Amino acid sequence: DSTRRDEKPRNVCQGSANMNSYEDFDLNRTAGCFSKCTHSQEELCHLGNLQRYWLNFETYLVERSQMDTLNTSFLTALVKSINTSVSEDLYFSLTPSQVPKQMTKDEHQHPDRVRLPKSLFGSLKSSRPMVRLGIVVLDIGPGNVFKGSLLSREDGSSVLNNRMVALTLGHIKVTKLAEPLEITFSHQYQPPNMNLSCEFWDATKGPSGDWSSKGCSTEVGVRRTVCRCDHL
Amino acid sequence: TFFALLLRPTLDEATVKALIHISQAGCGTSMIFLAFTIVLYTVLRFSRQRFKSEDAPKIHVSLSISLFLLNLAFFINVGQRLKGSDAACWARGAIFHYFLLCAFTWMSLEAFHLYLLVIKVFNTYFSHYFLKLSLVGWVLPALIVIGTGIANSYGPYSIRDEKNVTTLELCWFREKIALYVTVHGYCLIVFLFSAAVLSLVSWKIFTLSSATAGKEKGQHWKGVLTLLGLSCLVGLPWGLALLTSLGPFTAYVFALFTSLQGVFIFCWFIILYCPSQSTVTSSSGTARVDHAHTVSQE
Repeated sequence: DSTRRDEKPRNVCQGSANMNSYEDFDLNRTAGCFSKCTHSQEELCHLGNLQRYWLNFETYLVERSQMDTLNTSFLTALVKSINTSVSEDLYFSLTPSQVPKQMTKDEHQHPDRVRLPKSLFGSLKSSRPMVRLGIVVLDIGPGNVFKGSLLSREDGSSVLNNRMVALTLGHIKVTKLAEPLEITFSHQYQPPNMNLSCEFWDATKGPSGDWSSKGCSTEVGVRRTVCRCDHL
Repeated sequence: TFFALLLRPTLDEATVKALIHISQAGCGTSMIFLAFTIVLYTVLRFSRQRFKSEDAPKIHVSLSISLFLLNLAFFINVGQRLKGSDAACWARGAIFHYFLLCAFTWMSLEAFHLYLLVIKVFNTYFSHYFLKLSLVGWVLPALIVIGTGIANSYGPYSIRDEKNVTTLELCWFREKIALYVTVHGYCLIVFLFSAAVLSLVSWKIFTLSSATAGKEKGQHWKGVLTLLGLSCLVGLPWGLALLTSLGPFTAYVFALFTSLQGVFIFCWFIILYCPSQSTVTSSSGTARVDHAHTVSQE
């Protein structure tokens, strides 16, 4: 009885339980932390564990998941086997609340999209004929998860639409691309004093990861911004 | 790899410095003119009977006093930065907050008085009217400051530039939530109330002037100028704070208009109370209603 009294309720936002379980139930419960983990509830959350959970989810998708698509209120995903001998660049739509979809050449001007250059796949041709590509669009909500040093800036810095786009190719480390991959984010008109910066989540930066612009360039437009990065 | 587009609102160092200079010059000028207003009222109160009984000039002067003390607190706070003990910093934050809330409250009381004069007009007599206004104007902010102080929300506050370098440090709020509720929220309520009253007043001014026979050339512009004067009185320029995220231009306009509020109030006071009664009656819609209010109170 005394042991039972001392047992604390399991708090999923501490991220210690079910860290590698990606059943619908676990995904939903862990996604609840995006809104639960706020400045006032900081002590209930372990940002490092939570962030790692979602980073590992990419690997799980391309290596172990049997699903081709996933569509929830907080996450949409597409997993597709790609022939490394593709003769053209590949385009995928990233429309919010829709599962990413491969686009034909005529649909290249889709407002939110990703372009993967054919040279990216060409470099893998010699080692494997096919490769699994995972594309995830994740809504990280208004809380503290995946905000990194933005939280300490106190100047209203934010992640555009709280939306992150994850790209995974097999379980391959893709760096120093000759031709960068391209992600286009559409947005409302931004005031002139708003600085827009394309960044990726660097898990090795800071105590529990942080945003970094290394290897990425930003081409700011009035209603859409193009991000080019030389790595995955 | 997760990618995202990060947004960061920025003010470069040069803009921050320019805004600080504008604020300091504007607040300094305001303080001088607010002091003129207070002295002028004191002189007029001893020399003219109407200043003892009329409430409108008393409210203008109360607003002037609160703005004068707010500017003084601003100068001390910005000048001292984070010097002194934690307790001194706490006190400076609390005093600055108190006079800011007093100024906001008196602006809303100006709007309330304007509502009684122009919109309600009849049955506007309240016993000990100015005493009740004073209680709201000086005691309500004190209660909020005491509550905020008990929650230990005052402390060092940093303003950073685009390179995350601190450009200004002062004793203000260390708790963001308290700042949003007791400053931003309070300011928003005052702004919305003042804007609503001013909209009704402008409707009255323009419908009245078009309904009366005196469709003189320039009447329209007099109405516009009256509204501009009233806008400063009820603190409408503070609403520009909502637009400062649109870019540095609106930040400059905000700094200029809010810091010069004392100058505008002085001009308003002079136009209303210094010329002869007949000139005012024929040239200002507000002065006409002012007169009507005095009669209704009697």
